[in-house]
Amino acid sequence: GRERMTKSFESVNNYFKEFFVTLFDGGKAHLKLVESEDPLEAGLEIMVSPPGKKLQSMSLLSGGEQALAAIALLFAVFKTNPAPICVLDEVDAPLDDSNVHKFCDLIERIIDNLKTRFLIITHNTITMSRMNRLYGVTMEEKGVSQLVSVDLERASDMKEAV
Amino acid sequence: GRERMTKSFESVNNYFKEFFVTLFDGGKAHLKLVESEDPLEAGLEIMVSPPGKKLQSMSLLSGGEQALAAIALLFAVFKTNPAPICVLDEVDAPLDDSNVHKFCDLIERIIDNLKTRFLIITHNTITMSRMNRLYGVTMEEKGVSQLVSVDLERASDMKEAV
Amino acid sequence: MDFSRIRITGFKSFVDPTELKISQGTTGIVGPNGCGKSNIVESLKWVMGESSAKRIRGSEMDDVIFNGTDRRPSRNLAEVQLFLADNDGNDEVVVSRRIERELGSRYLINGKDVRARDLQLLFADENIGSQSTALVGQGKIGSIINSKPQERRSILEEAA
Amino acid sequence: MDFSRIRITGFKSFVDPTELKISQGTTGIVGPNGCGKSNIVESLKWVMGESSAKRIRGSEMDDVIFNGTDRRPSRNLAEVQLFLADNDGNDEVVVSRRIERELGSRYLINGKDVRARDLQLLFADENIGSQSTALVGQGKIGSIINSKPQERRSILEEAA
Ligand SMILES: Nc1ncnc2c1ncn2[C@@H]1O[C@H](COP(=O)(O)OP(=O)(O)OP(=O)(O)O)[C@@H](O)[C@H]1O
Ligand SMILES: Nc1ncnc2c1ncn2[C@@H]1O[C@H](COP(=O)(O)OP(=O)(O)OP(=O)(O)O)[C@@H](O)[C@H]1O
Ligand SMILES: [Mg+2]
Ligand SMILES: [Mg+2]
Repeated sequence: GRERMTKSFESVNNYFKEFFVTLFDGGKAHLKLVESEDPLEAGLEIMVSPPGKKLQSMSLLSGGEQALAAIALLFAVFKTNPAPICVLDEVDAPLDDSNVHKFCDLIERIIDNLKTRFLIITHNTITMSRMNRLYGVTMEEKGVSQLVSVDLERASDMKEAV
Repeated sequence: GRERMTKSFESVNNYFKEFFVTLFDGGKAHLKLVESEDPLEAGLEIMVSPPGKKLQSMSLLSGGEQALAAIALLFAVFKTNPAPICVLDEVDAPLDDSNVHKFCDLIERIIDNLKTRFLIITHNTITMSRMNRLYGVTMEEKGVSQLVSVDLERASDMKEAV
Repeated sequence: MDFSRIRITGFKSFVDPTELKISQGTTGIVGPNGCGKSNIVESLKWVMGESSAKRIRGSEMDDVIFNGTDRRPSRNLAEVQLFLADNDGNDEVVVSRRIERELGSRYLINGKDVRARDLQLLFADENIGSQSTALVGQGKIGSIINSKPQERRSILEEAA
Repeated sequence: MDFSRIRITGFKSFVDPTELKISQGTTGIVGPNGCGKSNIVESLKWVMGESSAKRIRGSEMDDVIFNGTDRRPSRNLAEVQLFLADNDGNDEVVVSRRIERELGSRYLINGKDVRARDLQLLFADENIGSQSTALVGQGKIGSIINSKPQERRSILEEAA
């Protein structure tokens, strides 16, 4: 119990450190168990220093920086214990264009040696352009959803459609 | 005290109903005082039915629909008691393109008979294109912010810059 | 086992039978606000045995059943089917959850009634479940950022 | 009175003196994640007399002072000045707030020291304040959506 949690924490922490540096193009970060000596009781604190900035708790970062750090954490947990499917609902919303590209790069790297199938819900045209395929959800009839296959070139029309 | 709160609530409720219909292109919504008969004690509930859908509490709406309803509420409060300045920090983040246009339309309508100056922080290129002017914030030197004036045509480069 | 496709009928805004193919690599899902994208995510959690209506934006589990529009009457039945394939791509297992208004949920594996627990265990063997960190809902990033250290540790418990 | 411009020095990432002109109509502020946009919003709240460091992402008020980078030492002084103009566009009032590390904040109106309360009252007369609904911070929409009815009523109190 306790030992498995500790091993698991170390694996998540290592992936988190690695993914943070990948997404932020530098800087340092680590996870910290707080409020208790017992790994089964402790809380999880996230310590980050983006490139060129001081080490601080997550709460001092910008909205987009916080989202990016949270993404690094989610992927670190995922990589520690991979699942056959991964679904991401609009996690790219607060990211600027350059960070959206890094987010997509990281997904491609993670997929590389896992059989996981990803479903990625997004409003972001950059993310859309980097998917292997696209489905559109429409409500031609009010209140009734339908699924349609979308041509990657038609992606921008899809997003505009009401 | 109590009477002023009641008058104020009615004004906010009326503007909210109006702005909701404008942003959603139909549907109905209203505010409801709950948990107490006393307007100085009651909580604020938001009842909405988007066009073609049933009346429901805010929690059943989609992420973007919730944001749009919250925007209608914020503007209703603002119109009830206008301020000389209004600052909006990335409120358009969860909106699709068509809703971003409606959001910008509403701002223009509100500005129309008020002297309020708006500062609107955004990552959205549609919002950027509809502003009277743009300033860019950069960190050419890591950790040090600088302000630059941005050409409306250069807006897309600004957004991409790291 | 690979997740091969999901079929949704009567679940929230997907009143008509809808099938989403889950292929290798990355599949993007796009569309305007309120069109039903997050409902797809929730249908997946639900068929994996989600036990809390609140976690899928309902006040009671009947809230997942299509509740009608101006032009269509509400339904009394919702069903989500998940098809799991073996390594050759054959649909070996069909997991199904059905709910009937006021009568609760039924769970089926290859057409045979099972308990909710059996269905949750099947997914646990595949290293996934309705509360898995691999299913990142629309508010999840915000809640990780805003939660206290004690609340955040649930993410770690997923990994262990 | 119109808000005409804001000058920021040593406040968070704005270590060098920076001036933002606040013109009529809509002014968009853009830039990459972490470049300082929300810091501008917070500098405005702060100069209007924000009393809680937590509400501007700090644990204590000294956290608003530029705390250094690899290449620049931290500072001990931060100042934000807000220029209010009369109807002819002349800067009639300069409101200023300064903080010195470990020595707390000073508040000035047209160069004369005043109490925090006087500064807050000046803004209240202009129908604005650090907690005004008109200043919509980056997490505000999410918190309106997720808050309980009792928490949400604070928005109404703003309008009254
Ligand atoms: N039981 C139900 N019956 C019919 N419609 C429902 C039901 N439950 C939810 N809905 C509708 O589904 C819609 C929400 O869909 P969903 O949350 O999937 O949107 P979305 O595509 O994720 O949008 P966004 O981009 O804003 O996140 C709401 O408009 C809601 O009215
Ligand atoms: N006292 C301080 N001294 C120096 N830098 C600081 C200080 N406080 C905050 N910062 C830095 O300011 C940055 C945050 O800026 P801000 O929140 O304004 O970004 P933003 O432009 O709003 O980004 P986003 O688009 O992600 O919301 C952080 O990287 C943080 O390190
Ligand atoms: Mg959604
Ligand atoms: Mg910000």
